[in-house]
Amino acid sequence: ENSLLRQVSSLLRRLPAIESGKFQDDFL
Amino acid sequence: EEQVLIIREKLAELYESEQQWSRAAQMLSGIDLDSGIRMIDDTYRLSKCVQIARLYLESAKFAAKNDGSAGFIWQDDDAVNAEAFINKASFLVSNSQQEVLNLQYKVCYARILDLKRKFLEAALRYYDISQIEKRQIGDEWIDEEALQQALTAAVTCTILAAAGPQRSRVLATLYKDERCSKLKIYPILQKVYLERILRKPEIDAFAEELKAHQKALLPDNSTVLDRAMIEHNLLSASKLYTNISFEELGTLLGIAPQKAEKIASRMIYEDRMRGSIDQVEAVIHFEDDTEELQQWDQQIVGLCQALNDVLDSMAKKGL
Amino acid sequence: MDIEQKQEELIEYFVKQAETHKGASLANVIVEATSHSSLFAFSEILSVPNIVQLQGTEHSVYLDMLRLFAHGTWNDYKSSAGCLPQLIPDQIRKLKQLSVLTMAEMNKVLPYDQLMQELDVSNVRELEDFLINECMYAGIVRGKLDQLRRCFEVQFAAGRDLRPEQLGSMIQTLTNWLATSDNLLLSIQDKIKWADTMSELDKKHQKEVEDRVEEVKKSLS
Repeated sequence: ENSLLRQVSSLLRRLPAIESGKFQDDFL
Repeated sequence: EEQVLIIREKLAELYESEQQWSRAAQMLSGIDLDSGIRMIDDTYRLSKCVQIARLYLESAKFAAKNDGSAGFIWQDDDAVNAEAFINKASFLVSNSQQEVLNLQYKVCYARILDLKRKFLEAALRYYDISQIEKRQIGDEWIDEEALQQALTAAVTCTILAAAGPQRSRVLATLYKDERCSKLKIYPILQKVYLERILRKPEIDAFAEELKAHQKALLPDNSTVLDRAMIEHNLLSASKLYTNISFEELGTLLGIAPQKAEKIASRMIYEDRMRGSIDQVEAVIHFEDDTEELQQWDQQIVGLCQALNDVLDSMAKKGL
Repeated sequence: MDIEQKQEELIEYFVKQAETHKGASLANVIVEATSHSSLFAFSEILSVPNIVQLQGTEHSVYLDMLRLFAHGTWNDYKSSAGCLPQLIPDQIRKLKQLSVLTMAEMNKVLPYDQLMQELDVSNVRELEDFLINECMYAGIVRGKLDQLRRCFEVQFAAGRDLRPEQLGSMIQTLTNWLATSDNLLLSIQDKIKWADTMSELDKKHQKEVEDRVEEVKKSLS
């Protein structure tokens, strides 16, 4: 199922959900 | 008074037939609608106020067609007079059962707000008019064309209104109204709703459809359209950029960097855009409305949604 | 509506076209598919028997072209332009769009310099206009342009066709994600247990203190 594979591939690229410096400060 | 009234109405009729709208309006304005001597019922008063306002509007529209080309804004007495009489009518319309008159009042009011560049209020009234269900009111037929015009006017005024949360709400209402998808103006409505940057060819095509007063110059020598488009594009850019130099922003918006900075600072000050300006670096930093942690949550929600979509697709395909 | 849903019908259409055409007309189908502004997926078309049978024929260059659009980039095209048909502007734009997707597969932060090199673009304005009009507004990526750091931060990128060798790393990533999620759930459950225990202890302690207070009151009275 190529379409599914493309969707999963796109999904995985959304990880990590956020990685900005500002987020680290807020998260801590 | 009775004779005077008859003569005035006859004279106004003649001026109107010669398209001397302002003189016809002035002639009727001389009728003393609040006279204590004669009994005048509210319906007559309302019909006269609406008629006078419509005549002043016709005159203002006519003047705009001529003055507008001179490129100067005109604070035309006609628009002011029209508003004065429509305000008088506002006190009378709530008790009126005359559907035709009420509709004329609504149209008049919307056009006056439009003329006075109170675009968002005008858009809401045009939209209200476009939703009329009846196709015959009194002996007047309401055809689809008229409703489409009202809808188009609503879209146009919303696009011309100052960018901000209120305008976004009206844009969403119009974009979701499937009647709009059939309008010639729909492509630009879609881009404005999706907060996409509008390029010069699209703006020029939209300008072709505007009325004279909507292309009139503001005191700072820019047009209403310029201001609306620059503010819209600035907001759209704020969705695409974390930060941008004023040099590049000016290029993107098609204006001088200094002007871009001035408009941006005003929008930030008026809380219609989130951001900060570093004048030393000549850079504007856009801020997201949502805090980082909330953005994190939103990204995770999006991720889980996408995961669900994949699982749904797999289920659909029997995997 | 996301990009996969948008292009589903297009894929079906071009697969049918590929199944009902042969030879030179099949080459036209390939050019049409690789020019279409809303199509970014080509694996399904590549697996149609008629397409596979182009191998070794005078039209095999079109099979190579389709493979390029399924997995290749603009740089790949430039390095083998001699043995591929000349691309038309719509195809060039699409291949550059696909190149952005390939870059987004590796990183979530794409430096302008790398993008400009990859896309043959000479200035920032041109690069940003391409990313805005042809990528973000086309719905294949979502992200933010950062002029100060000269980079494009990708929040979402549509998936390109996968090469067979990518499957392994995808499964590995999914396995890691699953393990991380399981651990996260476990640690959340531990935290909940810890919180429950602590609240029990607090309640018990509070009760003891209250009893003690009562005792003292009684003894005083």
